[in-house]
Amino acid sequence: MKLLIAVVHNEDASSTMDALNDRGISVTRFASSGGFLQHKNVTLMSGIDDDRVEEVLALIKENCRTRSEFMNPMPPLVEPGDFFVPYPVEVQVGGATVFIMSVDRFEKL
Amino acid sequence: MKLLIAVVHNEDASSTMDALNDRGISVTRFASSGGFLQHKNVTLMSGIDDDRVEEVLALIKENCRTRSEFMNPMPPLVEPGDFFVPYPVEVQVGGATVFIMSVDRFEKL
Amino acid sequence: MKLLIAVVHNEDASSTMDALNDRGISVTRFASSGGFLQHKNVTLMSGIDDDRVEEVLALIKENCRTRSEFMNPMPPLVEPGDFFVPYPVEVQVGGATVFIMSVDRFEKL
Ligand SMILES: Nc1ncnc2c1ncn2[C@@H]1O[C@@H]2COP(=O)(O)O[C@H]3[C@@H](O)[C@H](n4cnc5c(N)ncnc54)O[C@@H]3COP(=O)(O)O[C@H]2[C@H]1O
Ligand SMILES: Nc1ncnc2c1ncn2[C@@H]1O[C@@H]2COP(=O)(O)O[C@H]3[C@@H](O)[C@H](n4cnc5c(N)ncnc54)O[C@@H]3COP(=O)(O)O[C@H]2[C@H]1O
Ligand SMILES: Nc1ncnc2c1ncn2[C@@H]1O[C@@H]2COP(=O)(O)O[C@H]3[C@@H](O)[C@H](n4cnc5c(N)ncnc54)O[C@@H]3COP(=O)(O)O[C@H]2[C@H]1O
Repeated sequence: MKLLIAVVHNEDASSTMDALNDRGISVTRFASSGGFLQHKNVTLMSGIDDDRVEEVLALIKENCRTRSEFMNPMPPLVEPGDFFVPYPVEVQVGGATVFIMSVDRFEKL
Repeated sequence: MKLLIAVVHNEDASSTMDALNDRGISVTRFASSGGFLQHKNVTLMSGIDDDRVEEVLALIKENCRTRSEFMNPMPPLVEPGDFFVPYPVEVQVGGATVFIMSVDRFEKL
Repeated sequence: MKLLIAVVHNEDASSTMDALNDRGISVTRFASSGGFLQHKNVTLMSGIDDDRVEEVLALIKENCRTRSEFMNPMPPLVEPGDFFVPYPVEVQVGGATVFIMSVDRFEKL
């Protein structure tokens, strides 16, 4: 068994979970947030059979897409009387960031 | 060292954590939710010595039990004038779903 | 690649994440809580190249420090008429508890 951990965008989380559940793949969802943008996102955790990894990655790819988000840059130190108008900076946030690890033992108690 | 990750029912979380703590086993708790029922549950994470895995699994089994939960099925597409009365469907939710993984390195900084 | 999971104190989380981000190390943050003190804490998750583990551990050590927290001991069973004044017990909470695991596969979808 493998443990798959995927950080996905808020807006893609539900459709991704539904797509996995429709194929009998169980998922647990966690609220999380990113370090760079400090925006909320979602982390999905799923224990899957080794031979279903490709199928699960394809489902995640279909349901998660890249989006643009805007962040306000930190204002630089300005001279008194100067004006600083922050133009929001556009940042691309990927579809999904996925880690796959080996599970030594799986139990349903 | 092993990292144990257990998804348990809300109502079993506190007694399970207390049972582990009473034996000097540290645990960290996360709010989570299931993909199928969309109900809140709890995920416990505990780094444990290899030789205590059986003891910890026995403690989790003692403190987590199977429960019935009800979910409302999605209404089918009905003809105008037809009536659909959703009977809640009973779903068994297990005691605990447990993943055990190897830890390459453990540090207390 | 390694997956690093660090349980840190609430007050150290933001400075730790900023220190990692400043060096281009991505981090995802989860709200969590400890089993013993039942206080809120933060769990950080970061997928890092094998050759940056020492650098990341040093950054965490610099930004997380040991603190004292107080917990109210459980009152013992007292005889009627007796008085029990709980003196808060001081507990040391470490800087960071860190687990490092191997990642079989990493994907950006
Ligand atoms: N130091 C930096 N300089 C410039 N741009 C930066 C940057 N750090 C991040 N970004 C950009 O900002 C987006 C959001 O990052 P954030 O850390 O908020 O949110 C991240 C984080 O929560 C998680 N994540 C990504 N890589 C990770 C890793 N190696 N370990 C743990 N979490 C990761 O996935 C979310 C989306 O990541 P994604 O790469 O698609 O998208 C990232 C990336 O395009
Ligand atoms: N391999 C895995 N990877 C990650 N997390 C896992 C997992 N297996 C279980 N979980 C987590 O444990 C919770 C309870 O699962 P359990 O199998 O006992 O109890 C399940 C199961 O009896 C049933 N169920 C789940 N998926 C189903 C499906 N596709 N068809 C029919 N019944 C399903 O509904 C109950 C609640 O499921 P829910 O998803 O809400 O909540 C799940 C999920 O959060
Ligand atoms: N092996 C492990 N697996 C998973 N998570 C782990 C872990 N070791 C530590 N943690 C997490 O890190 C937090 C701080 O642990 P620390 O050992 O620095 O600081 C601890 C420790 O000094 C003390 N402590 C914990 N359990 C104890 C016990 N059974 N008896 C006496 N003192 C205890 O209380 C402090 C707070 O503990 P708390 O449980 O509230 O919160 C813990 C827990 O959330």
